[in-house]
Parts: sequence; C-alpha cells; structure tokens
Amino acid sequence: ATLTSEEQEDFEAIRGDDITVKSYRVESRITSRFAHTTVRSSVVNSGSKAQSIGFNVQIPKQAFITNFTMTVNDIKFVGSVKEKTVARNLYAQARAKGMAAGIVRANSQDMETFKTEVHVPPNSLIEFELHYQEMMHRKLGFYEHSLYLQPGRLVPHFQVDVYIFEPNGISSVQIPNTLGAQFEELVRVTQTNDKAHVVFKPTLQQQRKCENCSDSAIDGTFIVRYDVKRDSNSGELQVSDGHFVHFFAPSNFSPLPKNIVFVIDVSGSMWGVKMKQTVEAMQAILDDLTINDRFSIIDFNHNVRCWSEELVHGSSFYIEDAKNYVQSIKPSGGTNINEALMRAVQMLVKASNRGQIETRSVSMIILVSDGDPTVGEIKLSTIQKNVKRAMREDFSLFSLGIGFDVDYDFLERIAMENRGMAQRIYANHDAAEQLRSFYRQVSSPLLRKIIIEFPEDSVSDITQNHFDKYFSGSELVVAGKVLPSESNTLTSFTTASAASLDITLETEADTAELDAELAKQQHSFPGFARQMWAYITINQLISERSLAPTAAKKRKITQRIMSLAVEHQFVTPLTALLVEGDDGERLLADSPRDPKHGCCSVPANGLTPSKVVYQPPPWVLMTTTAPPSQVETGPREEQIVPHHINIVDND
Amino acid sequence: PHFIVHLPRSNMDVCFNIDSKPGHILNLVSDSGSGVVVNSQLIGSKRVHKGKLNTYFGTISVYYQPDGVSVTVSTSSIAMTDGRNNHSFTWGATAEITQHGLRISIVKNSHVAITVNNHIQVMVLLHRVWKKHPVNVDFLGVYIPNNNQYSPLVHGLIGQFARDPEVSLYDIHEGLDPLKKEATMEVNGNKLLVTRGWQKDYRQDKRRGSNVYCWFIHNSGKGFIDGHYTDYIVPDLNSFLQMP
Repeated sequence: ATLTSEEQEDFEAIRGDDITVKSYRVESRITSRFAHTTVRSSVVNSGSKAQSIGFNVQIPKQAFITNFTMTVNDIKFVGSVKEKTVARNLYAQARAKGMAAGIVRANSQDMETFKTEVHVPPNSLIEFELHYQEMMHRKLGFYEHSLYLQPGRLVPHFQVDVYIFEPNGISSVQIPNTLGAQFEELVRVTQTNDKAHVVFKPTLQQQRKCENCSDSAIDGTFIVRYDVKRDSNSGELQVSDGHFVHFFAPSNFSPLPKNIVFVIDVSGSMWGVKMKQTVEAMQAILDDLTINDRFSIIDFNHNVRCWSEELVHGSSFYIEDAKNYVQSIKPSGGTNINEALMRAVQMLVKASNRGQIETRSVSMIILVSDGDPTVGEIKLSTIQKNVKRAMREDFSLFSLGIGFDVDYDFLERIAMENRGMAQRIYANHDAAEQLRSFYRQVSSPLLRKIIIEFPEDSVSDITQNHFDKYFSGSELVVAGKVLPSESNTLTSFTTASAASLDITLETEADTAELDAELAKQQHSFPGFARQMWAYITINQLISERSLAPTAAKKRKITQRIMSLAVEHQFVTPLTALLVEGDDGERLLADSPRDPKHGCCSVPANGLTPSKVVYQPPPWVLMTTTAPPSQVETGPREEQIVPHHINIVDND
Repeated sequence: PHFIVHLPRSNMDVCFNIDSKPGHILNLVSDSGSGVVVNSQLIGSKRVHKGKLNTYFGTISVYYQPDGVSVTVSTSSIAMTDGRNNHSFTWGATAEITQHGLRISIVKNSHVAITVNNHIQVMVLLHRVWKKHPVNVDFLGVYIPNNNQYSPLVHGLIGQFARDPEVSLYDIHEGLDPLKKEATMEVNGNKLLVTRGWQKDYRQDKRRGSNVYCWFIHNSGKGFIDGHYTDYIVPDLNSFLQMP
C-alpha cells in the first residue's frame, strides 16, 4: 500500500476522524479464458476510537474463491482451503477457545458478496487480499469479465488492471461504459496481437460524485469484453503444465433449422411487469424465427392451452398471429408445469412421427416460469421423471426462471437432464432483454452431436467431450491431463453434424511451446490449464452429484470434489476457507446458498444456509451483518433434509 | 496458368499455357452426363512484371448438379453451399467433410481433395507466397486424375482429354534454344510445331516441385485443344460449357 507522494497528499487530505481506505487495487490476469483476480485493500483507522472496518467484495457466482489473507497491524491471517467438515471442526475448536471470528458470503443475483468486518483499535492498518478464479464463458461472441467496484469511499490509490493473454491472438477488446459518463475517458486499453492491458485509475478528484463531494461515484460493474482470433474452424488446442484445453468455437456454418415449443407460465403471479416483459421479449423472439423453423406456443396456468396444436412454419402470417396471441394473454390462476411440459413433448413427438421434423434440425422446448407448480403434479421429482421419460434423445429443454419464487435448481436439473440449460431471469432487471439475450444464445444452433476425442494413451481425466449442440457465439471447452509421451505434439479429432453435412476436424498442438511462451509473459497466469481443468471437472461433478441416482454414487462424487477442491484450493459448496492467524485465531468462509424461494422447497444440494459464528478475541472482532436471529451461538448440527435427493456425507 | 496433360496411350505429357484476364472463369471439366463441372477463376499478380501481368488460378469450383452442391476453393477458404446452407472452412485445419456422395478432405495449409460419388476426384493444392511480395500472390494448383469416371459427354479444357487423342510426333530436332528440342506433332488432324520443355508437378514437393517433361503447344494450346481457349470462358463458377 505504498502511495505516491501525490496519493499521500490525497490521503492526508481526506484523513479524518474516521476510517480511511488508503488503496484499493483490483488485478485480473486472464490467460486463455481463465481469470485469476486479486482484490487488495489497505485501510486505516484514523480515528481515536476502536472501530469496525469492513471489506466487502462482490464476486461472480461462477467464481471460486482461492484465498483470503488479512494483515492487522502486522499480524497475518492466512487462508487455506479445507474439506468443509475439517474446516468446521477446526473452526469449532478455535471457537471453543474464544479464538474464532466469521466471514459472511451472501448471494445476490449474479454476484455473491464476500464480507468481512474487523473491529480494530485506533491507528491500525489493515490489509485485505482476496483471490478468486473463474473461467470466462463465451456468450454471443464475447468473453465478459465483470468486476464489481464499490470502494465505498474516496481512495487515494484506486486502480484496476486487467491483463489478458490469449496465445492465438485477441480480436477485440471493449470496455462498455457501465460506471457512468464521468469515467468514460479514464479507461486505457493497450493491445498487441496476443496481449491486452486495461487500466482504470481515477484520481481522488475524479472519483468524487461532484466537485466538492466526499462520496465516491465508483459504484458499479466494470466490464471487459473481448474475443479471440480463430484461424480455423477446428478449434484451438493448448497444452500447458501437463494439462490441455481444447476450445471449439467454429463459425461460418449455416444454422440448423429449429423446432421450438415455447411454454409460457401465465399463472396469476406473472401478472404485471413480468408478463409485460415476457410479451415484449416474445414479440422480438418470434420475429427472429425464419421460414425454415417450426414453432408453437403453449401457455399454461392451472389449464394448458396451445396457440397451435401442431408445429407451424415461421412464416410472417403465423408469426403475426402468434404475436397477437401472446399479446392477448391475461395471467391468472395456478401453475401446472407438468401438464404443460407433457403437452410440449407430445407436440414434438407427433411432429416427429409424422415426418415433419427434419433429420438434422434441432428440437427444443423453451419453458418460461416464475413459480413452483401448484396444480396437477406438484412433486418436483415426479415432474422431473415424467419429463425425462417423455423426452426423446433429439429433444432438449431450456428453462428460464423469472424471479426468486421459482425453484431454480429444479429448472436447472430438468434442463440439464434433457440436454438443455437454464437461466435465471431477474424480474427487477430488464427481464425482456434478459429473455431475448438468452434466446439469442440458443437461436443459432450450428452443429449437433459434437465429439472431441484424442488418440488413445495421449490424455487422461478428460472433461465432458460429447456435446449435444453447439450454438453460434458460444464455445465448447474440453480439458484433461496430457500423458507422458515421446511425441511433442498432441492431436484432437472433432466430429460433428452440421446442416446437411458431417465433419471431422483435426487440431494439433505443440506440448512445450505454450509453457515457453508463458514463461516470457510478465502478467500471464501460468497455471491456467491445470486450474481450468480442475474448475471444469469440479463443476461437472457438482452437476453430476445433484443427479446421482444412488447414495453410494453421490458419496463417491463428493469425495472426488473435495479432494480436487483441496488440491486446487477452490472454495466450493463442499469446501471452506479457513483463515488462521499465527496464534491460532481462525475465520471460516463457507460457500453461500441460493436465496430461499417459495414456501416449500429447499436448496437442491441440501445444504443449510450459511451462518456465521463469532467469538471475538480481545483485540479483533469479526462481525457479520446477518440479523442476530440468524447468528448461531452453539454448534451447528441441524440439517434441512430435502425429500427429493439422497442424503450422504455433507448433505 | 500452365496445363500439363498426360496422355496414357502415347505415354506422353503435353503442356500449354493459357494467359487470359484476371476474373475470367475457365472451364476445366464439364460433364453434363454425370452433372459435374470444374471451373477455375483467374487472378492476376499484384502488378505487371517484365511487361506482363501473370495470371493464376485463384478459385477452383466443383459443382455437382444432381445435389445442387458446390465447393469453392479459394486461397483463403473452402466454402460449400447446397443452395440453402453455406459452410466455410479455412486452410488452417485438417478436416473431412461429407455430404451425401460428396467428400471434401482438407489437409491443413496444403491441399484439398474433392470426391464426387467415389468416381470423380479433384485435388486442389494451395501455394502460399510471402505476403509482402511485390508481385506474387497466393494461388492454387489443380490436379485431376486420368482415371476419373466421366460420362461420354465430358468436355472442358481438361475434361476433353478423358478421350485420349491419337498423337504422333516426328521430326524431332534441335531448336533455337539448344536445351529445348523441337518437333512436329500431329493431333486431331492438326500439325503443330512443339517444343520440348518441362513444367512442375507440386504434389510431392510443394516448394520445389518435380519436373514433368512435356511437349509444349504454343498459342494457348491452339490445335491441341478443341477450338480456341476463349471458348472455355464461362459466365460463372457453376456454369457448364455450352459447346456449339
């Protein structure tokens, strides 16, 4: 936290009888779509009394925290990732001795908050450092790196650095103006063929809300959007540190024709803004359909209605008629998801049996719902079974959950189980745009039945390498370990079906070249391939775990997740970060839960909401913003038992 | 472009040049019986060199009419279209693409083989030059095997030689250039003065090529090919040859 003389002057100027943030630095190193972000803050209690100092960081939900350290007046607390039970036991021991404090991680929409508060004596200097890692997922042709900036105060040294290194080259870097007009000119981007550096470093004066204000205007998401160069359709194979990553994002294929059944929840809870935004989104989505596509609309509350009993072509006549139909919907009544989905599947089956579905087309159901089922079959596990039984291998289900009254985990499970994906739509945001954006992601399927394979004995521990579909603007990623070999090249073979043709693509990579290149780069992240492999594997295992049919299988998956998470230092739903001081004081950061929804459901992973326990040591106090009623004082043993999954260790 | 025609019956290679204008599309094979057409579009060098603007094959197109499928190979990409769908591939990856009876095999930065119904094959070789070369441009070479099974209706600058013409060669003598002999060739009822020379086959060695010794026909193959070379200029990449 060394300040320049100018910053020191600023620091003296704002230093008052209060807490002063000397510096706030965010640094992201993105290498081949994998980001390691570090948030560092240096805070001084300039007042004459002991005070609470907070360190709040919002991190993307898909990120895994990898470390947190804190230095309070030169006493260092160092973090380490441990199996959750181990961490909790150690934490409990410390607590029994009055040597424990807490860290809260809480969920909000697409970010989660990492929050620490320290109660420190006057003239204390505290340094916080949080590390997290995440993989950039390509959507609509871009990778997007989001950093939520909320220093809360004016900061003499405020700086954001994003370093991007993409071995195949960077095609574009964009910094959308999301923080406000006053910061528009303050972002600097330096770009070469394979590197980019984005710097945002507003001075103290530039941070002020107005000329004489003492409030900071920095409060929002700083977004870096970029894409990479692709010189072929076969993908990019990268080998580093004994691991490989294969990126596959071809373009220049004609989209496959689609057969879509839109299943829209029009129950009473959709009344108002939700329905208005759904209608608005549907108008745009329907306009996107082409004459080669076939579609129908099913709207449901306690009853199920079809706009057309059969799939029809996306002609202007039908599109206009469908738009009028959607416009006229008046939400009311209950929610019968089971029957609506069954009707949608039957519609696709009927069309398929009649030969109305082209062999190489993509058939999908897009479900939009804002609540749990209340009519007909309401047991989620039964609906899940029914849908899976009825769906054919060629059909897929995409679910959109509007708001927080819907069991999003359920929607995600049925989507994943049926070759689709799910997305939460935030009702208080621009829901229409979110719906349209989701549709744009899935509206251009380019390939089907994609398999990425490697010669026998060349790789091991490969992540998912069979994919049902590839959508334009997205990216398929396969990672694994490279087995020792005399050859200095690794080859991959990709097979897929496009509209009217079958393709086999071959990609080669030198197994030493990239490491040599990374060694030369000052701001790259050399362990990216190893961490990315672990990141993908853990996420896949978490998904598999939620679908595991037997307790034994689930237990095995749990063990594997825990061992990988500990080895790669990821805070996952099954591990925790134990932060320890030299003299045995301990803090515990558990993963947060999805916010509660509805009245009756529980989180799919069966974990109880995270609660923070603290027992302040004499000089340092870690607190939580959780209401007192949620703060436990005794050992936490109780578990909410979900009725639809198998319970094993750590559930 | 240079043309080399191997005549199996005479066990002889005959060659000629055609210097047409950039943009012109020359028909190489036109087989209305099997529905296959192979055309080539010419590109010019970057500028006139020694008073001459050289032309090369910049695009090769193979069109299979029964399926309405067209494969267009250029120096930058390989595109396939069936009227409704367009797919394109770069030279940057080895790939195998199949659609019904058509197979395209791309070998990274090297060549592409297009096979129609297992009995007609066209191989296109990519020649890359230094990007900043003041004169030269990237160009393509095309190789069409003698054993392609065409229908009796086949024609075109190359296709016409599916019917191996009767050739006799005599009066071989020293030419003006002592390294190049001259002779008289009788073919298709024409007597032609031909010169011994060589052209390059780049299939085995893309950089240096291997020499193919051949009898060179002057005046753009006049007398050896049926009609005049301009008769083989077609309006677009999928056009069949309209012979009178």
